[in-house]
Amino acid sequence: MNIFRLAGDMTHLASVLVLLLKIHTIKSCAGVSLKTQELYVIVFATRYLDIFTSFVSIYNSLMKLIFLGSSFSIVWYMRYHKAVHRTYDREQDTFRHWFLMLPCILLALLIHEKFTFFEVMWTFSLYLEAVAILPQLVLLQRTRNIDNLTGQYIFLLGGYRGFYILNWIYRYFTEPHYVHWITWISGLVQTLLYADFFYYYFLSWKNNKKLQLPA
Amino acid sequence: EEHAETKDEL
Repeated sequence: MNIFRLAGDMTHLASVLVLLLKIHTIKSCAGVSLKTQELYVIVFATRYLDIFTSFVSIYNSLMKLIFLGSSFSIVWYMRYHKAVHRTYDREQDTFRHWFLMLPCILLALLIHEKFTFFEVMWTFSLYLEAVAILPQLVLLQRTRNIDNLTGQYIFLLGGYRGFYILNWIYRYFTEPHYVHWITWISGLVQTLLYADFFYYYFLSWKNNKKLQLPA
Repeated sequence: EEHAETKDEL
């Protein structure tokens, strides 16, 4: 464990807590894409298949349970909690996210480190996570004004993988034979997808204006 | 034989 990875995990945890806070306290999921949340459930479900078979550390297992539990409960809230579901704009959140999964599955079957069930599922979860934010970014373009909590959620979610990139650089230079191109490239693509959001988020913060992505 | 390196990252 290094400081970059810890910062990444804490930023990721913060993003999830911000979203849960928004949904649980103000009972609203306005501006939040259910499609992205569903994709994250699949990302964690396929990423943590080994949660009961391989033990790395208490921290590792605890964080896996937190990410699994929070992503499932966010989807549950948005789908089945009456008050929250009412605030979900289904008309705008129309990204066909199941179509995102197909290329990720195919790519995972083609490009992986080892052709085993676990490894292919794990690689699939990496590819899927890289594009999971797309429905949310599309929804952002459509809904003109987004509230601060949603903006913070996306900012933290994008930032965590940025810290992971620093972690991979650190590990590359400090651990011999630590080379994982698949992880690195999908992590880089994932972070780059947030580039324009980060830009407009920074502008809105600098000019102290509401965050608005150009249509 | 080369052990499958356990995934230590989240």
